[in-house]
Amino acid sequence: MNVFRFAGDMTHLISILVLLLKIYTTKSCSGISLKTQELYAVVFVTRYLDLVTDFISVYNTVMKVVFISSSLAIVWCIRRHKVVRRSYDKELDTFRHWLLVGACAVLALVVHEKFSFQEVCWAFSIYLEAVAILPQLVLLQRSGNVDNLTGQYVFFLGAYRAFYILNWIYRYYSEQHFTRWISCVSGIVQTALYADFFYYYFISWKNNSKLQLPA
Amino acid sequence: SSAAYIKDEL
Repeated sequence: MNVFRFAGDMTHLISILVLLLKIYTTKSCSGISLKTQELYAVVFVTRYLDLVTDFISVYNTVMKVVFISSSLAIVWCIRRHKVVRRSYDKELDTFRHWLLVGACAVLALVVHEKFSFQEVCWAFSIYLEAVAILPQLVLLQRSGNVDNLTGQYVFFLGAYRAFYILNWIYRYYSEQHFTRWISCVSGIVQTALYADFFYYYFISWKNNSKLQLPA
Repeated sequence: SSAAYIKDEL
């Protein structure tokens, strides 16, 4: 564990806490893409298949349980909670996210570390996480102004993988034979997808104005 | 195929 990876994990945890805070305090999921949340639930379930078979550390196990349970709880809230579900922007959240699932599944079958069920699922989850934010970014562009908590949620979610890139660079220089091309390339693509959001988020912060993404 | 590395990252 290094400071970059710990900062990344904490930033990721903060993004989830901000989203839970928004849904719990406002009892609303307006501006939140259910499709992105479903993709994240798939990402965590397919990535943490080793939750019960390989024990890395208490921290690792606890964080995996937190990520899986929070992503499933958020999907349940938006789909089933009698108050929250009413504010879901169903007509705006129309990204065909199952196409992303299909494309990542094909890519994982072709490019993986080892051809085993667990490794292919792991590669699939890495690829899917890189594109999972797309439905959310599309929804933000369509829904015009973005409420503060939703903007902060997306900001921390994008920032966490940037810390992971620093972690991979650090590990590359500090450990022999450390190469994780699948994670690195996918992580760079993932962070790049946030580039325009980060730009408009910075502008809104600098001008102290509402976050507006151009349609 | 090469042994896949331990997935110690989240």
